[in-house]
Amino acid sequence: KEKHKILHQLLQNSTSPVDL
Amino acid sequence: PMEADHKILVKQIHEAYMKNFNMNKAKARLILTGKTSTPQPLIIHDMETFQLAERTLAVHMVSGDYAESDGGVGDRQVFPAVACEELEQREAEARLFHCCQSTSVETVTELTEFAKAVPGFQSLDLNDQVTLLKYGVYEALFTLLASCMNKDGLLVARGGGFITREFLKSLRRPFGDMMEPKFQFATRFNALELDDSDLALFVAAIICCGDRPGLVDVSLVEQLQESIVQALRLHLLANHPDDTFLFPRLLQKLADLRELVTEHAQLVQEIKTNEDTSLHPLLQEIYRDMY
Repeated sequence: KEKHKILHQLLQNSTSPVDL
Repeated sequence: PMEADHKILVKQIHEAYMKNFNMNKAKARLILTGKTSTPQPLIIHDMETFQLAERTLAVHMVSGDYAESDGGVGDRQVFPAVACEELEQREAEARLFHCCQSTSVETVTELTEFAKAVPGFQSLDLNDQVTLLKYGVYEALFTLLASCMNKDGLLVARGGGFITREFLKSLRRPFGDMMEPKFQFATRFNALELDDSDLALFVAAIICCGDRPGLVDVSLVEQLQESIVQALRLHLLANHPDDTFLFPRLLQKLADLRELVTEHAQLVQEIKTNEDTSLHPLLQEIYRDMY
C-alpha cells in the first residue's frame, strides 16, 4: 500500500494535481 | 434486455469521459483545423518560441521542480564545462520534460476520476483499482494524446500551444527520441477515425483489463472487462456501420500501446539515470516495478 500512496489517495478522494 | 444494458453502459462511460477530461478529440480537432473562435494556438517550433510559450501560457505550462536534495534542474555546477548556450538549451529541455510530467500528472488524475465513474470499477478491491491504474494509465494517456496530434505536431497547454514534431525531434537524445514513436502510433490510430464516444469505451477497456500483474480478483475484473468490451463492440457496429473490421483492428492497437509504454518507461528510466532531472512522485509510483 505504501508503494502506491498517491494512487490510493487519488482513488479514495478527489485530489487536485496541484496538491500532489 | 442485453441491448438496453449495453446502451446504458455506453452512455454512462461516454458521460464520464466528457465530464472528466479537460481536452477531448472533438475539441482538439476544432482547434487543429482552425474551426474555432478561440485564438489560434501559439506555435512552438524552436527554443525561442518555447520560451515565449513558457511566459505567455504560464498557467498551464507551469512546471514544478520535483528535485530531491541531490540538486535540481537549475544546478549549474553539474555542467561546469558546458558552454553557456548549451547550458541554456539543457535547462530548457529539462523544463520541457517537466511540462510533460505536469501534463501527465494532470491526465492521470483525470483518468482516475474517469475510472471511478465507470460502473463497477469502485466495487473492485482497492488494491486491484490501484493495479489497474498503475498499468493502464500510460496506455490510456497515449491513446488520448493521439487525439491532440496530427502529422505535424501536438496540441499542448489546453489547446493554447502547438508544439511541432520537428522541434521535439530536434531535441538532444534521449529527449528527442521521446515523442516520435507516439506520433507514429497516433498516425495509425487516428486513421481509425474514432470519435469521443468510441474513445471513452476504448479507454475504459484499457483500464479494466483482467491480465494486469498482481490482480487479487482476476475474475471480477474480467467480468467488468467483458461487459465494457461487448459494449464497445456493439457501439462500434452501430456508430461505424461501414467499417465491420473496426473492432478487431482496435483490439490490435492494445498490443501496440503496451509496446509503446514499455519503450517509454525505458526512456524515462534512462533520463532518470543519466540526466540531472527529477520525476514527479506520482509518476515514480507508477513506473516503479512496472515491467
